[in-house]
Amino acid sequence: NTHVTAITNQKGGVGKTTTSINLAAALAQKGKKTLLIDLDPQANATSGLGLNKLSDQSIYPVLLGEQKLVDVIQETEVPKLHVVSSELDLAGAEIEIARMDSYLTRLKESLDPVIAAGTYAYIILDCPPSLGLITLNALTAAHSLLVPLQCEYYALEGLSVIMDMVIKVQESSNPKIRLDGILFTMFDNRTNLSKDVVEEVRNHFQDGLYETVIPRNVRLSEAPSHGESIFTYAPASRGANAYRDLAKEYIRRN
Amino acid sequence: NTHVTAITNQKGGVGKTTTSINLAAALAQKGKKTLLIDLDPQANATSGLGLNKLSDQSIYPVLLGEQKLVDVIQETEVPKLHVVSSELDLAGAEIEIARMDSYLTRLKESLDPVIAAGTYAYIILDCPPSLGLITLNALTAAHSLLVPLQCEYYALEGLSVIMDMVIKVQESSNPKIRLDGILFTMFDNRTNLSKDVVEEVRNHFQDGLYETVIPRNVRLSEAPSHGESIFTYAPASRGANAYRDLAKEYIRRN
Ligand SMILES: Nc1ncnc2c1ncn2[C@@H]1O[C@H](COP(=O)(O)OP(=O)(O)OP(=O)(O)O)[C@@H](O)[C@H]1O
Ligand SMILES: Nc1ncnc2c1ncn2[C@@H]1O[C@H](COP(=O)(O)OP(=O)(O)OP(=O)(O)O)[C@@H](O)[C@H]1O
Ligand SMILES: [Mg+2]
Ligand SMILES: [Mg+2]
Repeated sequence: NTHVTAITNQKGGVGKTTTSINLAAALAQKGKKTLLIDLDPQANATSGLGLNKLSDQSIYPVLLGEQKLVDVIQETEVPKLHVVSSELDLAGAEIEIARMDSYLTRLKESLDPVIAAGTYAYIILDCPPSLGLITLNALTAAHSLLVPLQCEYYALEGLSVIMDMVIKVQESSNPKIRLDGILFTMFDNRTNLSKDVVEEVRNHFQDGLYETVIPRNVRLSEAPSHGESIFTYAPASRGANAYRDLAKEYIRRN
Repeated sequence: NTHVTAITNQKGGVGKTTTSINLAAALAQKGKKTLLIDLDPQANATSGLGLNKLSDQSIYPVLLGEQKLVDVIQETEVPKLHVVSSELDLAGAEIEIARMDSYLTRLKESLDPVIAAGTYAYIILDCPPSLGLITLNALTAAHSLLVPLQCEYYALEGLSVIMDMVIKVQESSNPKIRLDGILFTMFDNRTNLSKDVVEEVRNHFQDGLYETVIPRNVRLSEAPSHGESIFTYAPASRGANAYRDLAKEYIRRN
């Protein structure tokens, strides 16, 4: 059985890519075969794992029906972790996909054969900072959704927007999608702001919150410049420990 | 004469809204009548100044030609600072605008009467984290572009993307647009990463860099939850001083 999770939040810079890379790498380290798909034209998950942004070997031609997903899967230095990269041209895909009949199910249709083959225990989808057609394709293809929430005011304000969007997707293109959890990221225990945001969210969402909280940790922001996950770059760091805890909790939930 | 600047960077969470609000407020404090236009469906610049997200009184109906810009301008608690708010429905505008002949000049056409009236010294455009049609409208309407650059690896990686986009806009819909400057944001002098990013950018872009560097300062992230600019919320903070310096430098350049 393959479980597909979309890592989504339309607010920018909240830790979607950092969570996608390090959760996927942690799952692979625990022996779970994992596929990470980079759905952001910025291609940060691609470069963050040291891969090249290859044109025509990315998710872009797959969404247009020109390539099969299985033909663009790349191995990484991490055993059991595979990646489908992104490229800049993906930004133009939204206007191209909008014209197709199956504009919401392009990703789901390309994933179905890979899911049927049962190659992977988990598929992680890194989404761009918007609620456009690429993110809607991810929410239509996913079984669950993990929402990284930066412990800041604007991120808190945007939480209701993504929650409303999930309800709309449940009522239309994907009745099965459920909230996997809200994950606090960049938590800084020296600031009241972080504590206030966590307290406010805990009051509103009794369940649906991950117990693991990801601290602000400079090692996490240094790792991508070396093209490595946190487990290769700084395995003993607070960031690495937090993402290991997250993977344990994620496996228990899924 | 009215000078229009777009605050743009497709990377999420780099300080576009924080810079838009605090630069606009600092210019108003220096006696320059300033209009801030929130072009992001997240409407962070709107709530960050304590304004409501009013449907049909935002930039959204203006881009569709249903309202005049002058009819949706709101005053703020800051004298000489006016705002045009945003709303969530703006996210759907890209698909609607794409079908219009003047899909690149919707904003420019709505700004022209306000510029002709000469009411404002400066107009600041806060852009969403993408290079879609809303941002392209901003780059087509603007005289210059200010690029906030978070001192982190992914933000550095994305810099060439926005620079390439500006060249394309200069060659097509707006030959007059020029780079106003790159502004370092969230600089943390305790980390090597910040210093490395600044050094690398300074090597590549000898000119075109603001001398002012915005430090990471928690007061800047607390201010929006009070609906105030940094000058009202924490006027003696390092964040307030940095944005005052920025305004001085901005006025010298424009
Ligand atoms: N826990 C953390 N501690 C310190 N830095 C972090 C942490 N998580 C992420 N970062 C850094 O913060 C920045 C934003 O994170 P990231 O790029 O993962 O967010 P994102 O939501 O994917 O952004 P976008 O909206 O642009 O896709 C990056 O430079 C990243 O390295
Ligand atoms: N210099 C700073 N010091 C500390 N926090 C900051 C600073 N600048 C911005 N922030 C905080 O960092 C977060 C991201 O900033 P902001 O929302 O302004 O970026 P943005 O580029 O507008 O994001 P988006 O891509 O979602 O539009 C916000 O929570 C903001 O309060
Ligand atoms: Mg990302
Ligand atoms: Mg913003």
